[in-house]
Amino acid sequence: QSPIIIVNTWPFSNATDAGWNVLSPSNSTLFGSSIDAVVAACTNAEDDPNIESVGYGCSPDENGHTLLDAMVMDGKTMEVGAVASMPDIRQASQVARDVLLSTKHTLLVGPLAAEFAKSRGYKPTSLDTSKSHNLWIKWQKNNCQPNFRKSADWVPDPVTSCGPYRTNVSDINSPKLKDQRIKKLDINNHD
Amino acid sequence: TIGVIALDAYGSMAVGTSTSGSTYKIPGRVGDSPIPGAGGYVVDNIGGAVATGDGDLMMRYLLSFQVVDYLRQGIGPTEACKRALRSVRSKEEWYGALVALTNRGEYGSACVGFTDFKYSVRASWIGNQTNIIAVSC
Repeated sequence: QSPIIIVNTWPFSNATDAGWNVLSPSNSTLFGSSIDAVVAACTNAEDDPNIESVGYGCSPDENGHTLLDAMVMDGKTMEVGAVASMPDIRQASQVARDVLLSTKHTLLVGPLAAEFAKSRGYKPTSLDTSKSHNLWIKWQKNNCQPNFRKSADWVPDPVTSCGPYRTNVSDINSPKLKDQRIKKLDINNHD
Repeated sequence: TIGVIALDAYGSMAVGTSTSGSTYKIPGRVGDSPIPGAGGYVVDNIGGAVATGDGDLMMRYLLSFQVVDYLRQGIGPTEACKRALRSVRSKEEWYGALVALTNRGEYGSACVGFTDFKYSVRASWIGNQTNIIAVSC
């Protein structure tokens, strides 16, 4: 038997314990898999309303909505399943495991990742809560600060004002924007 | 973000990550968590690593992949995390942490920027309860 161990990037004891209980269940002699253990730990964190960087009801974007990212990697097969920017489905890591186990793909994104989840039986539920809504309102009242947009590229100035934002036309002939347009014209420049 | 690495009784390893991302991000933004090699990476007969922090910056360096590659060279988990973090070039102060676990059950971590970074570990040989480990960044 290999040594059994689980490590978690944060001191979320309940999440670590949830994973441990899969690896070494107290009421069974059957040991669980590492994949199920990491998913159990992540699921525990996704369900915990006190953890503010994981799961529903936190980290609203500029539009006030919560979207989830998750990934599961199997070190034996080197298979990966992941979802990104996924709305409406709370069990992000479980959906990532479904991508890994039931498809030949690696990463599904956006509303179509949620559609995939629904096709696997997950029930859609809003990821927004009164807590995340209040965070967003507070951000708006603070002139939308902090803000991830670079100041010179937008009108109105995102350092001082909320959107909607549009391209700063006076900056359009800057070398950087010229370069970007040239790159976009390259028909071979895609994934 | 939560990043988890597990080594099971059959010697298999996995990593998992989950996050709601940066608060007030531009809609459509995706960070490092769901990107293999960035938010997490694992190879059964070597070990695994997971990352947390500024995903926009960290994902450009594939830090979890770097850590596992250092483990492959025989470097210990703490030193592997430190070396990977050193590869990040940033003019501004930034926040990031890496946690690593080898296939022999050795674990370690390193961080940048955080005043109080702690991670958690549970194994039968360390008291059979979750241990919280503080790391000096």
